[in-house]
Amino acid sequence: PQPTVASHVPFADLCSTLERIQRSKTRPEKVKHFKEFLDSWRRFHDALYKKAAGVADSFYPAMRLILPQLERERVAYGIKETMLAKLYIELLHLPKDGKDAQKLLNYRAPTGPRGDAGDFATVAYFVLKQRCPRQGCLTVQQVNDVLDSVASNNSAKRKDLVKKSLLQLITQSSALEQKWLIRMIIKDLKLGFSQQTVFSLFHRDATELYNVTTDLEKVCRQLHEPSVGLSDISIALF
Amino acid sequence: VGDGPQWGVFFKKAA
Repeated sequence: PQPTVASHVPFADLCSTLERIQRSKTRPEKVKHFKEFLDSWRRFHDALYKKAAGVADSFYPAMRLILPQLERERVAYGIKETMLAKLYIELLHLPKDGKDAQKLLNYRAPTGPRGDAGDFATVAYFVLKQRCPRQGCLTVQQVNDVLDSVASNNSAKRKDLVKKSLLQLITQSSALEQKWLIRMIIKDLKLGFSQQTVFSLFHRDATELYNVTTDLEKVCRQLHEPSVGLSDISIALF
Repeated sequence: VGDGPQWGVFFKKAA
């Protein structure tokens, strides 16, 4: 099978983009960082497929990670903060009563001056920073593949396999990547950037098509070309 | 590293 765009894009590049969006104070800055990533993806797509007809590959593998709350293809992960905390404690061999284990388990408690109380992903980031690889090695496609197996093993009630998949993600990712992975799994990215904004930057007709179909994959595939609008594809639709 | 396009050429990492 032809390698997809997602199989070429390091997950780290998506995460650094999300980090920049989140850190930006102004809307134009946030927009700029998102557009840079999206435009690179589209240009790379053009170079990879050379405008071949009938290409199903699209921005979808990234979009479903950017808007995890709209995920429909994957069933629930069955994972919340407490389970992740226990998993990290086990994996990192943290003493159960030690400072870091307690930080993870009591992530809601107000802590220091960082103002990260209540945000498990940020608490985990500071615990993980000293303890995991500087650089991750996963691509966007690999992350989606592992999340697929987390979801399907969860629905098959194979907790051992869910854990195995999560370990795979954790051992191959940097602390920054894990912070974003956690947010994707919890399905709250905290970007300060609405779903509406993401859609409108992707394509002028994206919100409309999403409202009709609630199908993120279809939105990404059919509106891949910014110059091709809903009126052009509606003949095929209806 | 093959003959195909390289992602790194398309996406410039911010300094």
